[in-house]
Amino acid sequence: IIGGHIGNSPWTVSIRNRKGIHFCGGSLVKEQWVISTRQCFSSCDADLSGYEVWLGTLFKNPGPNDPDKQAIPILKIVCGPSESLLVMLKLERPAVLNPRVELICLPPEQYIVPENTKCEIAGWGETRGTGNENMLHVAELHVMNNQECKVALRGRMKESDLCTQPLQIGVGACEGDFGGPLACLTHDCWVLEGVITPSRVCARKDKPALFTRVSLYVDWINKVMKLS
Amino acid sequence: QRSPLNDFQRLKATELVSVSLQKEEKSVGVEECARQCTTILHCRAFNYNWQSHGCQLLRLTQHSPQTQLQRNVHYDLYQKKAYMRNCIVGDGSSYRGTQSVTEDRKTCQHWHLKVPHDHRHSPSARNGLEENYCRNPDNDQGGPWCYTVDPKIRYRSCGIKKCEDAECMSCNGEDYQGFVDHTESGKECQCWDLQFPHKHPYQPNKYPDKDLRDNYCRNPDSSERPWCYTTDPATQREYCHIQKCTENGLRLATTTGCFRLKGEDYRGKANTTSTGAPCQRWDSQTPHQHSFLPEKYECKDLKENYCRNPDGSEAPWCFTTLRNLRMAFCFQIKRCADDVEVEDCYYGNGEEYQGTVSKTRKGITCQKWSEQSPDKPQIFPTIFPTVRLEKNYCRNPDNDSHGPWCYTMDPRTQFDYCAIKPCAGDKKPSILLNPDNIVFEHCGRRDERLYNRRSR
Repeated sequence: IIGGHIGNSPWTVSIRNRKGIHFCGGSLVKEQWVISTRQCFSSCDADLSGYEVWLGTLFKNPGPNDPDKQAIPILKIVCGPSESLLVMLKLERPAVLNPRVELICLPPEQYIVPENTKCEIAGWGETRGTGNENMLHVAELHVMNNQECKVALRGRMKESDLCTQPLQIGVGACEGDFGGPLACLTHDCWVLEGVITPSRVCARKDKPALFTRVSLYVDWINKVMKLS
Repeated sequence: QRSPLNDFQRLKATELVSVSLQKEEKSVGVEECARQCTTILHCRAFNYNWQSHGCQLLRLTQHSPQTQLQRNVHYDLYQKKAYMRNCIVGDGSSYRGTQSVTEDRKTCQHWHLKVPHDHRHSPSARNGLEENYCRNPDNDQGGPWCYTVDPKIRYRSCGIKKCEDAECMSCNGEDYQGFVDHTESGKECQCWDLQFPHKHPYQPNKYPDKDLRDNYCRNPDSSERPWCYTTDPATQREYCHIQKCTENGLRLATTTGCFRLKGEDYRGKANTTSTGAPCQRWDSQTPHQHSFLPEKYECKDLKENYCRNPDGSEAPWCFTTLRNLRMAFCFQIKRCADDVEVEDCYYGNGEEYQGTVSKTRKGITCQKWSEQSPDKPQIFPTIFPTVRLEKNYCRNPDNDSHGPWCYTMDPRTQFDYCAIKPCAGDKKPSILLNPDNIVFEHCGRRDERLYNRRSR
């Protein structure tokens, strides 16, 4: 995260490859389910044995005896509707919820987050010199109206995208944050309104940032959790 | 530090059974079981029961008559390498394989026979002269040999190759599956499933596609060549000497504009990371030093500063020209569409779809709605009598907004959307709603003081 601060995001998870190296983020939506982005994975039926999700720690490389860290192997991957670029990861066992590991809410189906709603992105990605590379960083963003966003991006957005307002200073997601949450505050609860997707410049000044709009896929998310 | 298990090949979840075998198991550790088998001359293998820690020493191997491999999740079968390898180590005097023809295809004479050729080699348990198998009882430099059944030809070499020559490696040997178990300096390799003398991350169950069997040289991390951890506590890992194939092996069909799977076949010209950081040239060592030299990775096409995946990472990547960012993925390169071509279309959400498409967007055949396997449907014809859930046709009984779907015949994919697209001109009305009353339960709350307390 560029231009953020060290913070607490108990639903943000770190996805690790077989060498234990962080490569993407994700969000815990149920004790045994994480949402992330398709680009982080090789295929919709990838063999993810040896891949893990780490939760409960603020550190990118926690010590071996970090009492808060939960490392849970990934059991399977399920790809979302083709245009969504979302994936759901089923964990081998449920995460244990505690003050450091919490579920993020899912938005109601088809819900539009009101303009100016306060949101956060979180991740262990690059800070490009704006923070501590070993700590989870969080940055605040605000939702932008889709029509205005379309104008600002000269039409390069879909209805299934969600925009946040541009800032004059560089604040935004960067390498390693992909798949992580755009969490927005509604009625005192943090809701997964967007997923950080790749192919965006890190924290571009004066340009809206784009995310996958999760509310369009909530029916799919619930169906996967119910049927799998 | 050497484990006695190094002398054995392990077959997981397998038990060797034979009518002539009585099931006598002694309860000892697996290493002790291996040690006992190594010291007993007649012992060729052992079944190990992980549940009861039962050790059953065997005079037989899977190549012995009237034996059978049986799947049993509680057991592993360990067989002495000398009986299992089809290549030789050194002069091959330890070879106990079952080849019984010479290199010019003459059948071998049984060792206990003296005709057509009389000889002085008497079979014993120690010299392993059994049946008419090729052996090297006199340490011949030419390797295992035998007397032939042809009266005019007394003996011939069997032409069994040394393990380092028996199987060559292409590219960097990532797909090498041969039997070399010593490093180029002659050190014995450590078994991949052991964590001593060297602790390491390459546990075989984490890398099912890397064939990390026993203590054979492998290349799970895209090093220059196959390697192994050694049994010498002072030497963590070393390369192995393995013959290079003259041809570069089967090359991947390459892609340029998009990438498939992990993008190891991507040969396009993208040269920035997802967020626009410029890539460092592969033939440069600044600002980041690295071992991916183009000349050492011939098959990986490490040209210019293009995004590539020479090490089986998640996607094409590169070292960047930014000093504080060593490497990053090029996730902006599009994935090649892996969906199959669609054959039909639907209106709305496809809840009225009555067509006969019966495969998913990935090409997997649909399961019949009335069947109970491989998936046990929670949606079936009697629950939705108004929807014609016929055969295995794609339908949308639950009005899924993403279109018709089906349960699939692939046990790993419970359900998926079908190879059908919305009909042209069928523009869905804007569906974004703005509900007034939203209630969330048991989610999205955090202790805002938690981090502040820690920072203090």
